[in-house]
Amino acid sequence: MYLKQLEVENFKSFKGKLSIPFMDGFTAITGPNGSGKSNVSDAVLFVLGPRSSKAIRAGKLTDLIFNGGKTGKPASFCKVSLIFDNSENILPISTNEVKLTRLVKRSKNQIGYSSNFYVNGKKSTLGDFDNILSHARISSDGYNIVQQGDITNIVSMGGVERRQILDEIA
Amino acid sequence: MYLKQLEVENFKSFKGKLSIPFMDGFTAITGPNGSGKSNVSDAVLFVLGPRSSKAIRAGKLTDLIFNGGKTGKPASFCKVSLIFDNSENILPISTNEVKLTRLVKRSKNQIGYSSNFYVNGKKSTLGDFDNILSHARISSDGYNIVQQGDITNIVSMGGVERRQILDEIA
Amino acid sequence: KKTGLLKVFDGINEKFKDVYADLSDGGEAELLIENMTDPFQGGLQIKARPKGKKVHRLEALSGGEKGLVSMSFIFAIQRYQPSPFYVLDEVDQNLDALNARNIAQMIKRNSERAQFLQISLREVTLKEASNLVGVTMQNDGISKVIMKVDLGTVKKDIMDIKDAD
Amino acid sequence: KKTGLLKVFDGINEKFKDVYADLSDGGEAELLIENMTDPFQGGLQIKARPKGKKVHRLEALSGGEKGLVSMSFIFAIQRYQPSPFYVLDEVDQNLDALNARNIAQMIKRNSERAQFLQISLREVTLKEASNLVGVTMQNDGISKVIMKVDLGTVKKDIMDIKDAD
Ligand SMILES: Nc1ncnc2c1ncn2[C@@H]1O[C@H](COP(=O)(O)OP(=O)(O)OP(=O)(O)O)[C@@H](O)[C@H]1O
Ligand SMILES: Nc1ncnc2c1ncn2[C@@H]1O[C@H](COP(=O)(O)OP(=O)(O)OP(=O)(O)O)[C@@H](O)[C@H]1O
Ligand SMILES: [Mg+2]
Ligand SMILES: [Mg+2]
Repeated sequence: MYLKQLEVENFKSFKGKLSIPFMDGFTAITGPNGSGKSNVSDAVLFVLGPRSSKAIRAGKLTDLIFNGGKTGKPASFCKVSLIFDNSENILPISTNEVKLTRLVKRSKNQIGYSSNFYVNGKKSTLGDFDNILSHARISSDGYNIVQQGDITNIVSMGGVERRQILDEIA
Repeated sequence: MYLKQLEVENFKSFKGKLSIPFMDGFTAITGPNGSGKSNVSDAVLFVLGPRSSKAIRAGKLTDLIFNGGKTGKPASFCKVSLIFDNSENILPISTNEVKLTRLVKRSKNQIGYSSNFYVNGKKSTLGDFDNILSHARISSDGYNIVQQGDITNIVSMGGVERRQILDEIA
Repeated sequence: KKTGLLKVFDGINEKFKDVYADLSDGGEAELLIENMTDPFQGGLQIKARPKGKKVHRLEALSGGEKGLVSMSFIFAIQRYQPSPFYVLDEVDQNLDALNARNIAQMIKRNSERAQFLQISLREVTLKEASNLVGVTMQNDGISKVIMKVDLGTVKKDIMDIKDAD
Repeated sequence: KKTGLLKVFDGINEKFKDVYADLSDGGEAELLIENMTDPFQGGLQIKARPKGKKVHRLEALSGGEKGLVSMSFIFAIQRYQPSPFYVLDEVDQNLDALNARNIAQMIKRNSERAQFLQISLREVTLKEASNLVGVTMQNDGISKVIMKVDLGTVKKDIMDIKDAD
């Protein structure tokens, strides 16, 4: 099982629809400062549903919607899909590929927003995602994703916080 | 005016007496992880007398005394001198060079310690150091010394703490 | 509950010792539960001794030495409870060229059992990867992704510096 | 007291705008006093807009973009109130090769008026310095200093990696 493709649409600095295929094994991602590398990691975390939006460097979820860049108009929604290869049937879904999608739409009144989850295109919930992903031991709070700067936290965090990482695993 | 020489004796990972001459202009310091580069910057900060020992990554001042390395015996004192070129008479001392020395000695009872300051070899105080160095606008709390990791603090610190940097200068 | 935590602790601690000894070329490290009678009342400590040094407080280690301890902890968790994919963002920021290469080589070995996406600015890391993806942005605030780049293209076109470090 | 702070603020803000525009090749940044009537009741904010982008909350900037803002703030203080010497420890840790070189080149220019000691692991920074000092340690926990090294020696002997990044 591996992450076969990442589809982003109007997510942070990604305008419009963009599909990024990934190979299995070891892929390095590089590019200049501010080009959007960490936004790729934020896109993955966005779908895995972190407990807090702070983890994806946003004050509120609508900060994640493409703001138009230098001259354009802000988009009205952002959408990210993770497409996993499921040929080994690790995920409890009977298809060869499993597509997990999260969509955040600004409300008409520009203040609120709606947040929806989909599995292979059918409406779902964050709870479902957690359940599906737990079969592959993927969690947004575990150490699957080490965000920029996190590396210095492991040594500097307190003993109790560090123990809680083990509690999660137990 | 510039820092002409740094003399360290049993300071952190520096065993015995070591004198490091510096040129004016731009000097880069490099070397493997854990080799002692940041200890050089700590040595400078040690003499400038930071408000807190946390700034030199020590629980207590005696943590700064060479611990003997892999197999040796811990030293009983550590001493650092900053030797400034004063040919332009910026510092209010009439010599061409000004040597500021700080010495920390473990007490006989191994628990306490004494901390002494010297100017050109004559006993002095931290207050004297502050006064002498303020003529050259050198201070341990200003931005003369940017420690490892500090660079990420400037943006992440709160507004009031950031304003206090300006208060210091005013 | 307590036996569950202690079982996880033993498993991860064993891997942590191995990984750190490997990455630090002979240093020693271990995890310690502060309160063995009631682990939930205390925390989890880390003790590390780089090769050729005395044991120190964790805070007294250098930036790069702390990075090695942290990566050992992460790899230990991954070995104890393997997951199919990982994303690591600039975990090599404080590592010297040798340590950065060692970490990248360990990731390369681990990538036979799991997928790794590593974001990095360091050439020594990019050299070890099997695949390379570039992310760029023109002056319009819009990110573009360039698939299948080679290292030469990265230095010239993406990082815009001819003799990059 | 208030006039003193506002005078310092104006002086540093002016330099901050210049330095950031220079380092970011055309971006805009400024300092803002939260409470102009009573500055001591509020804090000091930073607003920065990288070239080609909309203004963001400071937290939304990338790691390297934050590094550039921080260095601009430090250089602005140094220009407003020059001091004879500075020590900078791995300030280039999150910068890409181009930004790391730009910062090193600014330090080189500033080093005509003041002494700079910069600790760095990045070759692109080491190349800009006028003098190079190496710090090493054998397996005995004792630091040694090697004066006047050249870049070739650094890569081979000090950093112990033949084709370093
Ligand atoms: N909603 C949004 N709309 C448009 N752009 C956004 C949005 N949110 C964040 N950004 C932009 O994304 C950029 C940051 O990208 P990111 O953090 O991924 O950079 P990076 O490639 O990781 O850089 P570094 O190497 O410095 O870490 C910021 O400059 C910000 O302007
Ligand atoms: N009192 C002491 N006696 C002996 N060694 C000490 C003492 N205090 C600290 N050290 C050693 O100094 C080392 C750290 O050195 P330092 O932080 O200067 O490394 P560095 O060259 O900056 O590395 P990095 O590139 O990882 O930042 C630690 O490994 C620690 O063992
Ligand atoms: Mg980033
Ligand atoms: Mg260091």
